[in-house]
Amino acid sequence: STISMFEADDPLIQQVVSDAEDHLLNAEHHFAAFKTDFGKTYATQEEHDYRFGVFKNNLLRAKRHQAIDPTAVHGVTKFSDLTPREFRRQFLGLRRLQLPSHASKAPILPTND
Amino acid sequence: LPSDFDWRDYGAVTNVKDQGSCGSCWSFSATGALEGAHFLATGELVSLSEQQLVDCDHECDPEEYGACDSGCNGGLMTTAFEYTLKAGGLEREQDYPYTGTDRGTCKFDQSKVVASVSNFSVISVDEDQIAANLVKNGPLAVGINAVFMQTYIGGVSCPFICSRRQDHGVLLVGYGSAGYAPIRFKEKPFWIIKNSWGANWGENGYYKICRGRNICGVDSMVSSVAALHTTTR
Repeated sequence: STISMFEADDPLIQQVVSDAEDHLLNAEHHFAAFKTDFGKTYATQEEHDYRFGVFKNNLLRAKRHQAIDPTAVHGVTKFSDLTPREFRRQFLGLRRLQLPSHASKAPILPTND
Repeated sequence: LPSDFDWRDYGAVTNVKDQGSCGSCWSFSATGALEGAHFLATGELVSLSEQQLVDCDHECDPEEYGACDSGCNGGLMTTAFEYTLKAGGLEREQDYPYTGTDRGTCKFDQSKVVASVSNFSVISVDEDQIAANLVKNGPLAVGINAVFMQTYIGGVSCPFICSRRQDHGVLLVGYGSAGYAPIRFKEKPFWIIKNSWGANWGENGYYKICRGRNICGVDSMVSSVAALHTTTR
């Protein structure tokens, strides 16, 4: 409603408005499918609402990843109701490499033929 | 070097596993590498115990005070190999099954060891050397930045920008010469990565990431392990 007639004719503005509407309209549908596909349940309505908010943010993140990484397919995964921090804490666990000087280095192998 | 190579085609890779909500990726990466090395040494593919590493491996990096393998709080594949070398080896998955927690005590039984490490080494940041070591020595333990993996569904991941700070341990099992990259109008070579988030993630549990410029740090932390030729029970 704040977009002037002039702006509304702009294809870029229309695209942004359309994307935002699509996102809001489809998020609930995607979240319902996500819960079914991955067997997700939440103990309280508050938890459910919070996870839905996280899920919506992750839809946008997947869209950003798709733009930055166009040769892969990005979208809803079983981690879509986790914040990036939760994802890192629960599923990643590699200590930072301090290349040990006592570890032997692999000999250089021939790579021709 | 062959233009395409995949250790799955030779039976050197066990089924995709699931680490659950536990930061034990390092242990899956380490067992995957030793499973492959044991296969090369003996011709037998055995699923090895990550839980043994989670419960019993508290090996520390001698160069950094307090940097120790620490169950669900993280670890490092090279220190896991060091532990395995000192402990005498790893038990079978079925003898010491995965629980997804690190609250248990160590229940390692040396009489049940089925795979042992003879030595391990780190590989230089050189894609040809990585490929050569992969083909010669079996699947390799690698570190990677996993930021794009949270939303990954399939295809060849080749982000324009990605941090090289590794935070996830995975297993390099092969490579391909031509993953189609339509937006760049050319075929792109890629690595084939086995992950430990179950078969319902990515491409049946696998991730493809493009080769060529150390994307997401995939070439920076690569280690190879060799297994002793042991006889099993």
